[in-house]
Amino acid sequence: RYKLFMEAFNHISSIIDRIYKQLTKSGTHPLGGTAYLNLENEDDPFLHGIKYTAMPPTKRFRDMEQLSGGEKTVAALALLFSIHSYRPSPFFILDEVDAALDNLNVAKVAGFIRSKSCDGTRASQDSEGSSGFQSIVISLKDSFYDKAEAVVGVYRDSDKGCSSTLTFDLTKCQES
Amino acid sequence: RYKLFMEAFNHISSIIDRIYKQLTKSGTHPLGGTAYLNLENEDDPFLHGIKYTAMPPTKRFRDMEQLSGGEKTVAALALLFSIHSYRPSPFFILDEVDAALDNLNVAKVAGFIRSKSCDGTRASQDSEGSSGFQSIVISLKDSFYDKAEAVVGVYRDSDKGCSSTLTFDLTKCQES
Amino acid sequence: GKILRLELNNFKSYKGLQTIGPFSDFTAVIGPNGAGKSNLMDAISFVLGVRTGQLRGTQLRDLIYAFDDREKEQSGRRAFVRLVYQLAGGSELRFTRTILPSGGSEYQIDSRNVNWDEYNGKLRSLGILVKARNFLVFQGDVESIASKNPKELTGLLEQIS
Amino acid sequence: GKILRLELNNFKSYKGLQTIGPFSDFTAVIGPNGAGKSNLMDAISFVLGVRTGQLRGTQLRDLIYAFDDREKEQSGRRAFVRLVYQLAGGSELRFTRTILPSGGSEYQIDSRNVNWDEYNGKLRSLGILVKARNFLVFQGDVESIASKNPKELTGLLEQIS
Ligand SMILES: Nc1ncnc2c1ncn2[C@@H]1O[C@H](COP(=O)(O)OP(=O)(O)OP(=O)(O)O)[C@@H](O)[C@H]1O
Ligand SMILES: Nc1ncnc2c1ncn2[C@@H]1O[C@H](COP(=O)(O)OP(=O)(O)OP(=O)(O)O)[C@@H](O)[C@H]1O
Ligand SMILES: [Mg+2]
Ligand SMILES: [Mg+2]
Repeated sequence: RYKLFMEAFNHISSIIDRIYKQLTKSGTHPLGGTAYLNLENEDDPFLHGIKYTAMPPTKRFRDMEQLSGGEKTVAALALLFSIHSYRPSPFFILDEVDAALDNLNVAKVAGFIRSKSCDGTRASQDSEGSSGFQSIVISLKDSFYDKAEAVVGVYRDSDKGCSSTLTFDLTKCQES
Repeated sequence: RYKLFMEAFNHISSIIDRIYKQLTKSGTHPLGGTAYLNLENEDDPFLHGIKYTAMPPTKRFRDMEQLSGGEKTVAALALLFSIHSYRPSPFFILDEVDAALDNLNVAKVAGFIRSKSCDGTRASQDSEGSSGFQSIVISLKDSFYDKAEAVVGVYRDSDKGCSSTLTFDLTKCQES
Repeated sequence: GKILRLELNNFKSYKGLQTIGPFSDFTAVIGPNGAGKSNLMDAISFVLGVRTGQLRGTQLRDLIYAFDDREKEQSGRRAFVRLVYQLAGGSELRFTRTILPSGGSEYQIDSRNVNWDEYNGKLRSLGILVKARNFLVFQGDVESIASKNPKELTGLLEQIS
Repeated sequence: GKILRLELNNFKSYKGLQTIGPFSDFTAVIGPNGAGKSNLMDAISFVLGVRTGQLRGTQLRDLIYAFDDREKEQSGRRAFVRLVYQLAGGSELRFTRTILPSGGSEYQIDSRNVNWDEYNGKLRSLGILVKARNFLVFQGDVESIASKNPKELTGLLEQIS
């Protein structure tokens, strides 16, 4: 049990900083932020637990409670994708995770998801060792869904009093 | 104590339906939804409590737990504005209340707030008896803030490592 | 592998038999408030065996389509969700979960009735760990993942190790 | 009446003395994630006397500007927030709340030191009921207002009646 746990912990903590940097780097901060996991007590992780710290670019506080809504969302997604890389499931389903994100962060997160889902990465294990996954993402923001390959439009059919859907393949109608 | 409470309850429950209809009416549903407050036990409200029910247009469920994220946000704002009309405070401060709203609902809520804040309603008690209020609204969506009279832009000054603001008066630069 | 399409029959706000998809490698689900987007995620979660409390229902019958509160009380209604999954090699596998009029649920792989252990075992063999749920983020939950306390984080890691 | 402007001095992410405003009848506050928008709402809540736990701090000293964790530990730092309020007649009233180096706080109306009861009494006379807080919606709280249980709703109504 201890051995399995430590194997998971070491894998995830070795990759979390790289994923957080991918989600936070930008033109003005090419290096991105810093993120790491700490065991409160090396010998008995089950009793004391794991502390997660994420510091956005230009910020120097270690206390996660001080982060803003959008900063916490990005930190949470980095943790989620790092955990996934240890136990890759074939798909991810995300329901309005972009609600607290500004347009810049929406573009970064959507770009990251697209890089993990499309263009054949699903087949190949890319060099960092984290595999790709299929993504189904619910979003209200057009700056998110215009990066998708296909769109499922859900509408309420008020005559019938129920939900209906339409599917569009975006790859066919994208301008070259 | 009982008398004061019942006075508040009767005022709020007489106005909640009208405010909810103002927030939910649209071209396709000119009547809007239905909302009401019920006392679980008339004789002893302190012990049993108040039940709030809101039903969006075309929906027939009375259970508020079944509502979607966006539908709950609209119901919550209707309740908040109804309570305000009984004890009007001079201003409202709202932090990203539009996070779960689609563009149509953002436009309705922003329009409602503008009607209560601008164009002199603050001075006059309008005919329905609910008074106006000053609004300070934090939002990430341009479809919300382009209805405001002034904008405070907050940015991070990374040289100094702190926040700074700029204020713009939109009424001066709006096209006629 | 990946999810190819879904077949819903009287599940939540989806009346009658509806096919949803095909899903690509990156699919966005869009629509106005209250249209039924989160119900679609609930359908995927339901067919994978996620418990009803997480799907905004108190009992399985709450997940069956009803036009209004009166219809909800009627007995004898059924519903199912079928997930058509494409394996790495290209062949298809169908997972179906049905809500019975009795209020219980039934599991099928392709058209064979199986018990929950076999159903879950097959999902695990594909890398779908329903118990850990590290691949599902429900509406409003994302920020709380970053605010988990140290013991909760250990618990999360334990489930996937 | 209405809020005309705010004067912050070393409050949360606002370093030094900064004037924010003027505020109009409908003012939107915009900016990227982590810029300091919610800290602005915290400043208004703080000067009205809302308790520190609601402002993402455990003690008043957390609300004083610091560049990093080391600076937070330094003693002798001060901060204040002043709210300039315009009365219906046009004259101005200033509410100021200061965080002292000792860790306590001090209240002033215009330039007179007053105790909390007088400060709060003046706010109530303007219709600002800090205890009921029916005019402040913090980030992420809006949906929970609609999901309050019957007893909580009664409690909310009690505070404003
Ligand atoms: N068993 C059921 N039968 C019929 N309709 C149902 C059933 N259960 C839930 N609903 C309806 O589904 C609607 C909610 O749908 P859902 O939560 O999927 O919306 P959404 O598209 O996610 O909206 P939002 O963008 O606001 O999150 C509710 O209005 C509710 O009335
Ligand atoms: N005492 C302090 N001194 C300096 N900076 C602080 C202090 N307290 C909080 N901060 C900083 O303020 C930032 C959070 O600001 P705030 O919550 O206002 O952002 P926001 O503009 O609301 O962002 P979002 O759009 O994501 O909600 C944090 O990054 C934190 O580091
Ligand atoms: Mg939803
Ligand atoms: Mg904020």
